[in-house]
Amino acid sequence: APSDSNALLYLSQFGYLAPSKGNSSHLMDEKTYRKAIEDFQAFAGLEVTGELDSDTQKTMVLPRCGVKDKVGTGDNRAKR
Amino acid sequence: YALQGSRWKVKDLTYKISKYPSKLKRAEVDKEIQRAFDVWTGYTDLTFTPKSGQVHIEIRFEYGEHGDGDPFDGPGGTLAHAYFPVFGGDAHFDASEAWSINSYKGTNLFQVAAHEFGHSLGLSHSDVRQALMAPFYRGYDPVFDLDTDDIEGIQALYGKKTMKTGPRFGDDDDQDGGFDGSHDVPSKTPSSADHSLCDDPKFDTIFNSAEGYTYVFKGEKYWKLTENSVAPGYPKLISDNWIGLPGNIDASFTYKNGKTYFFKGSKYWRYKGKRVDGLYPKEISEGFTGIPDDLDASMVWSGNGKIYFFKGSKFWRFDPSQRPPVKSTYPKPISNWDGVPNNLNAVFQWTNGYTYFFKDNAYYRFNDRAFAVDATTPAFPRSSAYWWFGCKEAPSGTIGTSKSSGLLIDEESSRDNQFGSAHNDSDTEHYR
Repeated sequence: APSDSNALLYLSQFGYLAPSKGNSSHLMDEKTYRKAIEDFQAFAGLEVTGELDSDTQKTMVLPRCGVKDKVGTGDNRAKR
Repeated sequence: YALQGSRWKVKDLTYKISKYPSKLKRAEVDKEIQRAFDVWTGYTDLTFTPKSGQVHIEIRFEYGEHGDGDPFDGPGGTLAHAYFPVFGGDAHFDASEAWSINSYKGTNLFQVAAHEFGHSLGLSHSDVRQALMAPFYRGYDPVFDLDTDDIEGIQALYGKKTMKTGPRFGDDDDQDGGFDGSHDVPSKTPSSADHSLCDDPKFDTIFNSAEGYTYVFKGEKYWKLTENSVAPGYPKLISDNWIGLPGNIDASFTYKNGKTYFFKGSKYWRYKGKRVDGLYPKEISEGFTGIPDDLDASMVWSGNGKIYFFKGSKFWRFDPSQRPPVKSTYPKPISNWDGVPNNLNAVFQWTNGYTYFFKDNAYYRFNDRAFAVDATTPAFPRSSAYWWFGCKEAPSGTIGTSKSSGLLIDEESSRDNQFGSAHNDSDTEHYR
């Protein structure tokens, strides 16, 4: 199952979080992280808890397409 | 379903498989790839022909880093990815997967390829779990068929499959009972730019009829729209076809009861098709208590099925099932609709699921899921004349008339350049 850091990578890779810049460390508040998990859970048809629960972890390790779920994250399309 | 924002302009597409997987026979791979394309030809007029040399969609089975900045991760995880039409349409499959054919073992090539080609055609991931365009691998399905969600998505981009009986320029909207259900087949107007909307594209109101037609009203006249222009034989007089309805309408919408409402000044009219549906006009203050006179625009918003009215810098939400139908928290500022300007002329939801706001000679495409005007290229606002009315050259001073402007400024496009895809931009387009 993915750890929090792997979940962060997953959420960035598939467009739920803005990707971090280059080699800089990325400090993120919990609200942003929870919102990204909620968005992923809603998209994947899971119960929306905002927690990295076991269903969410299991879904994150499923084989999948490499195209982002949310194209354009980082611009204003994911603002709300 | 979700649309990325670009599609192929041509419907006869070509492809080639440049690199094959090592453990499958080439002939079997060829067959599975063609089957995967056939999934999409079953519901549209698209065709896919294998060809050597320069093609629209190039298919490769690659290991790890393969030149596009999006490396594969070995067995499991990411299985494949594909580029949207405006980024080339190519599809890459992770060669380290155990690709299989007609088998529950391994990773079923047909399933993954059909999904990836959805991206190559302009579909993004769907949040409908049973849809092919859902992002997660669904395994082998011996009786596979597209989900309704996938069908609606691909037909929003390329239209429904037609019977090949020659060009159809028919215009049956003015004959009661003449509707044959195939009205939304894209038709080409012989001289699409020959109409007055090109000279002055600002109009009064736009709506979809219950029968699925899109109409634009301006002054005393109206036009029926096709997929990319206006239908031949227009404009016509509003008074000739909507008997009793005046010109210079302020706002309109078609509600889920199939009836169309028109607003002008302090009054409104209700029509069923083109027949007035009772004794009209009536006072807005009586039928739509809480809504002001002299509206700018109105619509039924897909986000919640409620009716929205716009005037100046404010909007009102009207819910006929509630008492009062307008909550005391309204009106609210239009700025709540991220990116939408004040003093609108018209608004409606088109058949592709997007909500479109019109002001002066330009329009804004609103993404209901993101609740903001789409950030895409060309940027919004775009020229209504060019994108909606088929005018070859938009009047000077309008914006967004270049269908390829801005393509080289974003990350995905630069990745495509690194990869060196032999992609012909003239075969793709951003759509309205």
